[in-house]
Amino acid sequence: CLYNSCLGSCDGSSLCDTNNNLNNCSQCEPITLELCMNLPYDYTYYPNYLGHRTQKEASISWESSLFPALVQTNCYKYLMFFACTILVPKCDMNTSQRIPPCRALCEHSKERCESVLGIVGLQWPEDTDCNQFPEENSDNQTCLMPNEDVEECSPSHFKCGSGRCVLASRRCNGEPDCDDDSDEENCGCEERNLWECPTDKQCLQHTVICDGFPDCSDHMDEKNCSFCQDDELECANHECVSRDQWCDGEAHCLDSSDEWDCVTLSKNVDSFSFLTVYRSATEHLVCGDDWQETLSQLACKQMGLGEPSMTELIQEQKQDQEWLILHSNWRIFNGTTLHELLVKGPSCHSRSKISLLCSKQDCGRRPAARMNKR
Amino acid sequence: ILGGRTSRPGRWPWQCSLQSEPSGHVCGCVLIAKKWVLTVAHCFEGRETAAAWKVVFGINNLDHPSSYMQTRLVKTIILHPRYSRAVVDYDISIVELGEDISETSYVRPVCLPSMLQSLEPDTYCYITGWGHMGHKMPFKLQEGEVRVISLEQCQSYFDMKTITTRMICAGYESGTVDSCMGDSGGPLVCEQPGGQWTLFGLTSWGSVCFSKVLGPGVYSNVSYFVEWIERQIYIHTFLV
Repeated sequence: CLYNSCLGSCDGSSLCDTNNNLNNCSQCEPITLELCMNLPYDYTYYPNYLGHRTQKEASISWESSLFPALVQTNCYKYLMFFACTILVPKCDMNTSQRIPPCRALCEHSKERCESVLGIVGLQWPEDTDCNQFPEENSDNQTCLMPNEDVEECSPSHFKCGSGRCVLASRRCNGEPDCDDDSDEENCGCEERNLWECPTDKQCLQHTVICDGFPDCSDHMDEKNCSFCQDDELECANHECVSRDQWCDGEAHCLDSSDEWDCVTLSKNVDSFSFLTVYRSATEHLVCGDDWQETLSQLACKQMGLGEPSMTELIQEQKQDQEWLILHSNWRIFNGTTLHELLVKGPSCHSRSKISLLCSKQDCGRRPAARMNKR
Repeated sequence: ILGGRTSRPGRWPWQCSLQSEPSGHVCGCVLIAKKWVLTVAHCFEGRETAAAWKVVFGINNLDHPSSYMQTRLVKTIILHPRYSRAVVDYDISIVELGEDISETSYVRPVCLPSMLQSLEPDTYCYITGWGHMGHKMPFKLQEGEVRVISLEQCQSYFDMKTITTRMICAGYESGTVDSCMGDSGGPLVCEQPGGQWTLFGLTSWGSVCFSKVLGPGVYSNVSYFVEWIERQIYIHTFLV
């Protein structure tokens, strides 16, 4: 920029504002540091007073863990406010300048809390020399002082009935942390506006209910999320697709869940593993007529396994067996799944099903690290 | 890796370096199949286009390309849909390579655990990477042995974060051996009976590791994501 140092180049990422020219390099950026999201201002300026160049760096800094823990000791009412004025300094939108805390705010924080740190063998953060900050109202330099509606606790804290702040991770953790034990009261899921798993009583945010990812041990958070017709089946993301489309080789659910685990090896009593396809959500045996070794390779690969180690055709005794047989033109299909090459067949001439053994993918070995005899 | 030691060529043939211009090495990664690599989602923050990345295998010294080195472009980046930047949860991503690697003694995949395989506390495993060593960035791959600790004990080190079942903690109270910036996405592997190595964790986050190191490192719990990983690979291989 012509008049003041600008943020680093945008690395060509689309995040750059297209009309970012040399003159209007704004220094102010919205506060994203979770710890300081309840300040009486919304824009900050980097680098901050601790030398962090970005809010990401500030979020993993030593100070961003130290101050919230120190706030729990109640050493100074406005410590969290002071910490945020140096972690995410206020930015004046008109001048794009950062506005410092007043020296008195810094000195009060340090006087009351430095000794507490000393007890646990820690030091007050080096970069916070209070002399760098202006006196309140000194030659009309503006600086920040807390007013009565400043929040003493950060969004990462729980405010005790007594007014103290304890870390949110300690809320309802089974151990009283507040001096009045209020952090262990009203710990039911509903009281905290959370959803309760029926079996393991886990509390979940409402946003994860019916989102396609089970969180309760019994997956109840993903049950009763949609109401499909009788001839339909529910996808993992709770869409409904026709039963006929299940495991037909083409994804009909947006999350492809109608095509998951379609080809498996089902064990039977004498530990043969038979190739099974879950067409239309019904288990089908695969007929051995015209079977080729390349099809065994495709089946093993599709199941994420290694090469086929054994393929056998075994007579099926049951009469009313539902079969899948090879499509007459299966050879012209390429780059597809095994079950796409199969169609429901009226009968299987040889009445033989396919017993398949696949080796495991070789992994986790390091031949070069061998001990070489000397 | 803090408190580790320089590794030797071939000791960790699944370790890879995720690179992007102009930075060069950005994160670690792990080979799990000829065309598939695992790393963590936070490595792609702000740079999620596949064309911006390449993956380097079979090297020990970042600065000296070895004869065993293989480089592949990135075809697809699949971030976990629940990855949360704010709390670094579900921090995992799958990377599809432009083409298969050639398996050699110096470039080989690691085993994935089964969904039910979990790590017991006090198990000793290895972490590797080209990340910060506390006082400098190394050229040679570093390795360190860490001890798995329970989630409850781990939570006590990290007041400001919630340790979830998607995470594994490993290291030491004093932080003597730990992962650090630049190791993210690299492996936490444990040797199984029979000598096979299995991937249980991906380096994800921890306390500041340049100074005042405290507490263990936190790793994405691969066992938790195995079904998701296998399904994504199936979808992108057979259902494209």
